[in-house]
Amino acid sequence: EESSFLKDEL
Amino acid sequence: MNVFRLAGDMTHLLSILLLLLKIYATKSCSGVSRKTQELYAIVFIFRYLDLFTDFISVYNTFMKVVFIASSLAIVWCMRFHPVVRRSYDRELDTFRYFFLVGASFALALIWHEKFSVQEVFWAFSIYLEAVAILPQLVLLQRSGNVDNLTGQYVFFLGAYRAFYILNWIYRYLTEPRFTRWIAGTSGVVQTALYADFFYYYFISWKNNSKLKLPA
Repeated sequence: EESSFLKDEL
Repeated sequence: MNVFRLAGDMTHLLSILLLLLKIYATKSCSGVSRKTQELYAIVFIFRYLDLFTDFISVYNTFMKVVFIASSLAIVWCMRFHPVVRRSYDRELDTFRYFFLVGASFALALIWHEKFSVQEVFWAFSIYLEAVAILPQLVLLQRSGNVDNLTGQYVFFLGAYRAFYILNWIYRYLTEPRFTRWIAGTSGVVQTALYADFFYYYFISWKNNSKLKLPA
């Protein structure tokens, strides 16, 4: 499953 | 969150506070590139498009708001504040940054994690941030003497991405299947662009002399 957009870094 | 990323975020926040202090304390923006500030405002707006859709943590949302608000406030001051705007080095800050925006967006259309609006704009903001400091570095070379706060601003702005590189290495070693090729590659280029500035900054610190970048 492709990584969702969720970017936890700034 | 690991210590490298926290150090990176705090260093980034410190650089912004130093710039706000310089502008507020001296009521002057001499030596500061408005073009770099405008590029950073674009970087933050397009990187944090998910500000209202994805909630990751209070810290994450708080820092995103601080970064967007501070960069817009600095651009506003440099354009419209009646006292500050007069000290803007208009004739020195002439870097044609349209090419940086165009090239970053073109690259984002080619290299991205997924072909979606959010991912392409995120990649665009990553590439643009790597080159956003160029107008500021050019301005420092042209404007000769650099005041302490401006020099410290650029130093910590360059250092923050170096901490992020340590963060990516740490996460790559500790988290299975963690990759950040786009941000990692771009972050190395970004930090490398500060190399000569770091060198002259170190010399000025060692000799306790005024920071001077060769023209």
